[in-house]
Parts: sequence; structure tokens; C-alpha cells
Amino acid sequence: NIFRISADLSHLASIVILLETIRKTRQVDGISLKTQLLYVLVFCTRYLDLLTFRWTSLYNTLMKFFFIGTSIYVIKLMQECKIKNPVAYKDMMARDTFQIKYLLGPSAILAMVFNYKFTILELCWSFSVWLESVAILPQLFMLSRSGKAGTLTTHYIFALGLYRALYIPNWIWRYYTENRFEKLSIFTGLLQTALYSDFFYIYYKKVIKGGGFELP
Amino acid sequence: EVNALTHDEL
Repeated sequence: NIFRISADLSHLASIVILLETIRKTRQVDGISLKTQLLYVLVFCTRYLDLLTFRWTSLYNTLMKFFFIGTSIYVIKLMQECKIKNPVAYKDMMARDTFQIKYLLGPSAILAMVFNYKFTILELCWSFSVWLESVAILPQLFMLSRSGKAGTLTTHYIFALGLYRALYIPNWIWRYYTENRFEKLSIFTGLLQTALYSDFFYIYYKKVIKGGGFELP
Repeated sequence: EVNALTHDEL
């Protein structure tokens, strides 16, 4: 449906914007390495079903490989910056101080409690949706502490937030057309979108209406 | 019947 395809395109766009940001600035200014590492973990645990070869569609499989591949590629690019621009890299690391154990631990516990089946694949899948819902926090934390962000970085976060927000009408659509109701995706999706809501508001006020981007 | 156990989303 239209919401699902727009969501996936917005997700693709966010990654293109992120890669463009790193490529253009040749440094990692404003990008949280911790959030990016969490995304690698999110995609690797969610798409374990690639190993079972029970694929749903070519689209699905290609997208899964794309998201795993690009998330690892982002880490590689960031590590290159460490060599090329060690001062900027150190500066980023000094500001990237969110304790991710507070995200990893609860996600693991929630996955144990809320899952569709107590199997490795299902537990990893559930862990990945819980973790994805909070994975942006180190990035938002970094932004709110520095108070300022580059335009490309804000576009990246916006596109990334929009992706999960668009999944919500997609779930409503699928509920009415397919009688499908996936409670875990829906709940974590709502949580994820809620975490972005403050950011969306500031983005709307500052970026759309002109002017710089500053977080309180 | 509500179906949930197919992870066909990204």
C-alpha cells in the first residue's frame, strides 16, 4: 500500500542523506556512532530470517540486504574519519556519551517477555523492534546537548522518524484490508514515533519555516 | 481470526 512504500522510500532516503552527510563533510560531525552501531545490531537481529531462505519477496530480500549493508558501510565510513580527521572524531566521541546499556538491557528483557514464540529467531526479531524504537536516543541526546545540528543531519533524523510514523497508517490499512494486527510492531512503532515527536515539532518550526536548527 | 506471525515488513 501507499503508506508502506512511502515509509520504505523515506527509510531509504534517510540512509542516502546520512551517507551524503558523511561524504560531503568528510567528517562525522553531529552523527552519533552509538546510534549507528545500534542500527547494525537492529538489522542483523531482525533479518536473521535471511538465513532460513524462506523469503517473502525479492523486494523484501533486497531491502534487507541493503539495510544491513549500508548500516555496516556507515560504520566503516565513520572509522575512516577516525584516521583522516582524528580531531573531529575525538570531538564526536566526547559528545556521544549516552549509556547504551540502558537501551540494550531493557530491549533484551522486553524481548523475553513480549514475543510471538520463544525461539531464537522470534526473540531476536522482538529484540530488534524494541531496540529500534529507542536506537535514536543517543543521536537525539547528542543533538540536545550540543544544541545545534547541521541541516543534513536534521533531514536525516526527520526522514528516519517519518519512516516509522508512516508505518502507522500502513498498519491501520492492513488491519482493515487483511485483518492483520501485529501488536509488537504497532506498539514499538508508536513508541518510536513518540520519541521523535518533539524533534518533528522543532523540525517543522525551524527547518520548514526557515532559520537554523536549535534544540532546547 | 487476526494474523500476526509473518514478518513481511522491514
